[in-house]
Amino acid sequence: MALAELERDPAGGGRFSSPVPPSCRSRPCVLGVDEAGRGPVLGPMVYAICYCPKEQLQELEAMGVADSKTLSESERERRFGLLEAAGELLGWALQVLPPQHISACMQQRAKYNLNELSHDTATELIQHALDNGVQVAEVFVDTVGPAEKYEAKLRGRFPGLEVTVRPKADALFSIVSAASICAKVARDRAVKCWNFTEDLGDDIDRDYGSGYPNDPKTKEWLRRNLQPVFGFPGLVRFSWGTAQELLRHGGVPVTWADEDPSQDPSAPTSVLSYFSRSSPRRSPHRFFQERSLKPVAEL
Amino acid sequence: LLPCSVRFDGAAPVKAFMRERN
Amino acid sequence: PEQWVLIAPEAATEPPKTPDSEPVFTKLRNPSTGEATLYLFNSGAQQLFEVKAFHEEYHSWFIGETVQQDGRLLFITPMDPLFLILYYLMKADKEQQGKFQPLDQVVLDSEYPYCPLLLKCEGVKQSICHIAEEKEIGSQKFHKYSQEKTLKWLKKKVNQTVKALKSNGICVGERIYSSTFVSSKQITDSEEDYVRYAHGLISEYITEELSKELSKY
Repeated sequence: MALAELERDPAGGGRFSSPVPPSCRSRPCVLGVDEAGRGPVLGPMVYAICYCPKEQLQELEAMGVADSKTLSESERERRFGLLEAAGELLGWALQVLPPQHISACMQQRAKYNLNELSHDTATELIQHALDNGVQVAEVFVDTVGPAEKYEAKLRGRFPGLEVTVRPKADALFSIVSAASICAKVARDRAVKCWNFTEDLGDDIDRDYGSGYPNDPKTKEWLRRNLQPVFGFPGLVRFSWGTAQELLRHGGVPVTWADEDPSQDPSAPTSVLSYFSRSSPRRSPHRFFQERSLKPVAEL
Repeated sequence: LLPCSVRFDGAAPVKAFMRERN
Repeated sequence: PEQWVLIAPEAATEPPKTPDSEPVFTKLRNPSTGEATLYLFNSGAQQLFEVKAFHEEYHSWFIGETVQQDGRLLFITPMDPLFLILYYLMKADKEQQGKFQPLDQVVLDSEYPYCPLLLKCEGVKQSICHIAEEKEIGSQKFHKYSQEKTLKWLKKKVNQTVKALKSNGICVGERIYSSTFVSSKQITDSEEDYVRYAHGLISEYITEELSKELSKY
């Protein structure tokens, strides 16, 4: 029920959250941060926080949220149901980053890489909890990159909070595991209910496997759904190496006016090209030059 | 009119991938 | 490609009255550069049109459910055929040392087989006297290039162009303004600016030599 809004428009992404339990406004809380969908070439990336009063951590553990990675999809759904039902005990929030947003960030001129995007999203979610009155005392974060640097960054950003960043934090801290369940369930549902904004007909091909680049089913789906001019549907992360490679071979070359010349593999311009050997032709009148109007010799 | 050069002449599912807006 | 995107006046696209009189795109000799340039004769070669392309790099078209690599937008605009005929009259004047000749022997070009159609255009026979002296022997007319008449005709063209520039609010001054520049004073271009600009535009349709004469005139 809580994710119904996400299921209506997964491609739209956005923030989704539970109501803040009253106890979380008055008691010091622990807050866990985790993500789902970093590796796949399809679908959104989901960041989640989960928080509860510190003294109620044991109750959380009793729900069996530890070791979320070992759970099957159906088991995760069940555990998420338990978390939802424990609305008096804990709260959660999600940030769903659509694949097109991820691709745009990674490919824009001022590059915004995946790590920066991840850190910023996590930071925003922690801030969201604080802004909504959660008495956050301790933060536990899962990371794939260097933990020390990230921890220092978050400590600097949130000086009043005790911050712990660890790889595989979902196996170490049950609050992170709970966040992990929220993130994974949300991503699974988003991918399952994906609303293709492209008009691809009634028989949309949803047989995309795990979504990981090394999954043959996913690769086959990508090949089947590569349109030479437009590329892939928005479900695909265009910035992923797998997608870019397929586009290079199966797509039509497209050139943009502002493409970075440093990425052009051709040789630099010869200095001699600036010195004209032939007599200069009379240039067109200003009227035509200003309007980019040229005579036509051939159709 | 596109702000890029597409090196292809032929069919393309324009309506499927693009929405018209005034 | 088998299609192009163009903007043309209705006169250019009127349906032909007979099967063999359809509009035709053809190359003719550009009167300024001497190079092959594309023009259009409408149905029955009543009117001549020049073809210009809005052409910037990195453009393509979506046309319905197709993509077209050629990103040009063609503009078809009416053109006075006398500009092209003038070229041949001047050439004949040089080569034949000022002899009077029938027009259909002057307006001939081995490289451009459609060149004689210029004489079919509406009003050409009547307005040729603006650029040539005429002699009638029996029922036949003979023509010879006249610089004096041509300069007078071109001056009228320049004046008409000045009027059109003013009424269309075209900026003709030598100074360049950003399109976002807002001045508290109204920027007015001088009459000389207009004439210079108009002369430059007309010069796109005549030889460099004639352009210099026109400038002096």
